[in-house]
Amino acid sequence: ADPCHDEGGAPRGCVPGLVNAALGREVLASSTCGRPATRACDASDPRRAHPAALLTAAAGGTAGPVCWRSEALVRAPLNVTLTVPLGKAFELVFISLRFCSPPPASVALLKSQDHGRSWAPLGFFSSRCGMDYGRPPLPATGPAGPGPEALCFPAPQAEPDGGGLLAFSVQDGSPPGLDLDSSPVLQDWVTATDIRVVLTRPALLGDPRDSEAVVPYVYSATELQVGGRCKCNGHASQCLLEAQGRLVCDCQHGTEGPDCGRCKPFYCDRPWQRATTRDAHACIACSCNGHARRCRFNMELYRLSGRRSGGVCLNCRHDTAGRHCHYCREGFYRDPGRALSDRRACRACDCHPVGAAGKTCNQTTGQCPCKDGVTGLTCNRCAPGFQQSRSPVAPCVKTP
Amino acid sequence: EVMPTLDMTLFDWTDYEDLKPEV
Repeated sequence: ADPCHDEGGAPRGCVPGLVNAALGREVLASSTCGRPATRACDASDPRRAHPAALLTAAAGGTAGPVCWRSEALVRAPLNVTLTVPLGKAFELVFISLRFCSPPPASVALLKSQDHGRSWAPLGFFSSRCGMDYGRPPLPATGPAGPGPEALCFPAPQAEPDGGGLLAFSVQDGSPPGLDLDSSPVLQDWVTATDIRVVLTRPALLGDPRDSEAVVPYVYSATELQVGGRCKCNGHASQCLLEAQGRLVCDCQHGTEGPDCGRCKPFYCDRPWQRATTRDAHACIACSCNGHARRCRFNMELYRLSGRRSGGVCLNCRHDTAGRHCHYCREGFYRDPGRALSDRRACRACDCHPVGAAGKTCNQTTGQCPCKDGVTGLTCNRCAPGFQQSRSPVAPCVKTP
Repeated sequence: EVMPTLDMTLFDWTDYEDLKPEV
């Protein structure tokens, strides 16, 4: 079964499956233990190393450590950043991170939509939202405004095993009732190319005002999961790895681009649109009767057509012309015995250089304009009652 | 009656050299 087409072959909206977009991805940690080596952590010894790669490694990969660890933090700044480039745009569903040590008292989740050039908050987790992030704690009613916003949730709780779980549903920051299909604001909210986790404040094991009492803190975590769907705007059911190692959508419906975010060059009879569950909004090939390889979109024609067709064929070949290469160019006429799509659908007028008054024939009948007394489709004979003269200006004169 | 096609060799181009088609 083809998720992007129905049984009759008609296009329908389709989306890739839900995956852990972080699985196997590189993680950039601002702090990792083991350089220089300590008794507990040695970056050069696989049995005692705690690299950031463990955050996104497949479960059960090695017999060694399973948790990433930061360096021991004693004084400010106590924040550590974990950045995961996802490789392309994803539509996020959830983010989770399992802590191997007591979970931090404050964590910020950020996203980038431009491969790390700019960042925007997705959510905050803190026992003191106002002090750490300048935000009120989670209001019972959810976002105050009409659109999604980064809210401050309670910090993750310590569990009996000494760890804890940070779990964030991306739609938690969104007002109820917004639908991904119909809300561009929500589509923007869930879209990310990179995820950043900022471990802002540790759960200090001591009184920070008393330097003697402060115990060095180590952030430690594993299983960073970024649940989401490869973003293909409803025009692909899977993403594929290119030869260069880039992840791209397997675009259908006449679309192209890493996110199927534009129409293919010849598929511009109407503007690109994201597919919905009700309408695939497929890009449609221009109608050029097989005589052109390129076309462009004209919004004015599209409006005038009742938003049905706006494609204009470019460089019509085979002596055709017109917006759809649907008639013959000047000096040619339609051969009624051939289909419009036939490479030889247009025949040269072939008007006689002396008998015809011009070189352009009737585009439908092929009749050339004849001088007085001349007849024939190409004006190559004298009409009955006329005979050929010696003058090329009046090639046929009345028979005396 | 089908008239014969125009015979280009019969035309006198003396005064119309500029109109003479290239052969």
